[in-house]
Amino acid sequence: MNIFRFLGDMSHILSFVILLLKITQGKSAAGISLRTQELYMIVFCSRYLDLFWNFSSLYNSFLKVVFIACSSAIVYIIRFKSPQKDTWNPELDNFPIQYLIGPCAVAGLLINQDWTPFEMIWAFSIYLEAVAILPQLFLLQKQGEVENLTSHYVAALGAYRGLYLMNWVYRYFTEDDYLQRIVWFAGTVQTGLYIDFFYHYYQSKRGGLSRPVKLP
Amino acid sequence: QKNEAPKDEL
Repeated sequence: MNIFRFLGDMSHILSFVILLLKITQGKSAAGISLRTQELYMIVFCSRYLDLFWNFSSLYNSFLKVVFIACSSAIVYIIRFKSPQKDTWNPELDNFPIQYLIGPCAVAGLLINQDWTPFEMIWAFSIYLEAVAILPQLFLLQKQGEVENLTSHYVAALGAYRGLYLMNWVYRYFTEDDYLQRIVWFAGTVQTGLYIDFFYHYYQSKRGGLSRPVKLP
Repeated sequence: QKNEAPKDEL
C-alpha cells in the first residue's frame, strides 16, 4: 500500500458518498446517468467475484463489498425508489451501452492473462470500467451546465483514476516483480477520458468561486 | 524480468 493508492481509494469512496448524498438528500437523480451507474455495478460484480476465493487483505475485501453495495444501492434508488425514479430522464440518458458492453466482452475473451474463465471476466471488467463514465460525460455534455455536486462527483472519480496512475508508476519503480499491462492500458484510456472535464472543472472553480461547470 | 502482479488492487 502506498499513499497514491490509498488516496485513490479514498477519492473513489468520496465519489460514492457525494453521489449517495446528492440523490438521497437532494431527492433527485437529475443529471446523473443511470447507464453509467449500471455499468459500474456490472464492473464491480464481475471483478469482485473472486471475493469467494481470493484474499489479499481485509482492507481489499471490505472495500470490494462496499463498492458492490454502494453501486447497487445507487442503481436501486434511481431505478425503483420514489421520488428519485421520476427524476431520471431516459430520453436524455440514452447512451447505447450495449455498444460498450459487447466490445468489452469480446476484448475480455481475446485479451486476458491466462485464458481461464475468471481472467476473461476480470479483463472484461477492467475494459468496461475504462469506458463506463462515457454515458455520464455524454449526459453532462447534452445538458451544457453541470450542477455543483455532480461536477464534484465526476471530479472525485477522475482524481481516483489519476492517483491510481501514480500508484502504478510508484509500484513499478519500487517493487522487484510488478507488471499489470492490461490494467495500465485500460487505466490510461480511462484517465484520458477525464481530461476535457477537468479542464472545464478547473475553469469554473478557479479563484475559489463555486460556479456550475459549463460545457461547450 | 518482471511478472504480472497478483490481484491485490481494487
